[in-house]
Amino acid sequence: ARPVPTPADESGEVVAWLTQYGYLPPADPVTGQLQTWEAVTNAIRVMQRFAGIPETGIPDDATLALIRMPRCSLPDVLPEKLPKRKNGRLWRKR
Amino acid sequence: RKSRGRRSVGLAWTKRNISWKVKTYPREAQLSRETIRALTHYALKVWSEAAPLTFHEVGGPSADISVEFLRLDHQDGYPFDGPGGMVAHAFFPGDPQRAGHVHFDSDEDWTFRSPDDYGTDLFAVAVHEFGHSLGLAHSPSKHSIMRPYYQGPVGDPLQYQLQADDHVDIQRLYGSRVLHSTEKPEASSLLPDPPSLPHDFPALRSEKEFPDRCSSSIDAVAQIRGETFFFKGQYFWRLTHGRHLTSLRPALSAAFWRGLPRSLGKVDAVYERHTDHRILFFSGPLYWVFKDNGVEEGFPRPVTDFGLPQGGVDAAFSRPHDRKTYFFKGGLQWSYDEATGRMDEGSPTHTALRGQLPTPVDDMLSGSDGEVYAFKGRQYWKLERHSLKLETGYPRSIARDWLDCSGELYPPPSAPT
Repeated sequence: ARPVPTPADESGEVVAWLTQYGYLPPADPVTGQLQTWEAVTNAIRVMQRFAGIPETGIPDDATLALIRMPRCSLPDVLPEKLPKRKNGRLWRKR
Repeated sequence: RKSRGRRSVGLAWTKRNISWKVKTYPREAQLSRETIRALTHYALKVWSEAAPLTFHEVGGPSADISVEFLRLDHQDGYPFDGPGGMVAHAFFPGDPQRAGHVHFDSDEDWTFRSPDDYGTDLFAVAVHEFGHSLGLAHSPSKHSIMRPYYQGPVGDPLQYQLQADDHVDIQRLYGSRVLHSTEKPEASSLLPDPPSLPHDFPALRSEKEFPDRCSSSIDAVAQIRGETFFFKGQYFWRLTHGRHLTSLRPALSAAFWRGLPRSLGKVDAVYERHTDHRILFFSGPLYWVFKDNGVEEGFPRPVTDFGLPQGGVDAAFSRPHDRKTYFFKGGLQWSYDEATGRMDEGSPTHTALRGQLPTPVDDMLSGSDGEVYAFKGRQYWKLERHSLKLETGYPRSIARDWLDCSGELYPPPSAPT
């Protein structure tokens, strides 16, 4: 089953948060907003696994609660540990 | 085991003796500066108890680990966002420009021993951030202090110990701490024990005991072996030749100068006698003579030995170039010839300071190149070395110019001293 899309206002917050803490790469100035929801879903899963909450792949209440928790500003996934590309689709070479 | 391997970023300090300093403090804080420094000390100690690291506080401008309280965008790529959200960050040892920088959001309600929902526990966050400063990344373990989410207070700073995972991770970077029988304690012999944290939040026992160098007047100042010592109550601050404070925290005078009574409330004057480099302490009707930091036999003795009044002196300073020591009491001044061991004829006279400075002065100091300073309250004046006439541009702040208080001084300088 495909995950249920999140409301637009929350999805922006979630994507920004995932990017800030290293789960998604920074938006490419060329591709702009072309982050696919598959990438976002995977990033959410990684984030949920790291946080020790159920891996639903959607920004459920537990995920949103974590996103709004006070925290350290450093990323959880350090830049050098991000995958360079994924299936040739998400992080294409310039 | 695999997850543990991800925890460190693979870079560590090459040195094991690491200096630290709290560079700036929150503007409107519930916690005093002393509390913040004490919590910093204990947060670092958590790591040094697990790994062969020692941390020491320094007063100079540079430190390996520098702690700052900053707000909003502070130009490091990690802007703060007001209360909540991002509360702190620290840079890894491998960061060429920013290694050792630890930033706390000044807009948080930083607390200590306070209920969970009342604010953000500074000690818990500090232990986490110092983990980054030492090379640890975030951990997925719910019990790790390196979990990225703030999870509330972690308990008593004096009792707190790292969880097993954190213990292993820091030891992967620095090895384990092995105490040899010959190993000396980490603290410098000059420093008193770190301030202890009592349970009666928010008061700290240390705050009651230790004078605050940024707001205190001083009792006496002396130049000894080229270093400058500021005395207040039972404590002193020490400045090296380059006028760098050896520690922001004052040391107990009686612990360093062995033989000075611990019950001594304060000293009136201290100077190094240039004829034999003995160090003389004056307090009320008595004086002590020290060879290095041990008292000579037969002391204390009455100050009347010098021909001084029984009640003691306000200030004293010794000048190598004329081998004289000048004593001050109220509006009077005595000139003592160290070579002959006698008071100069005509002493006492009305002090040359009369009309120039508020009297009595707290103390006077003859600097290494002959300059003379007078200290009163929280201010000091520079005097022309021969005539003792005031130089222009004074008074200036003792705290700012000597005691490394760069921030806003309190009470404000306009307040009566």
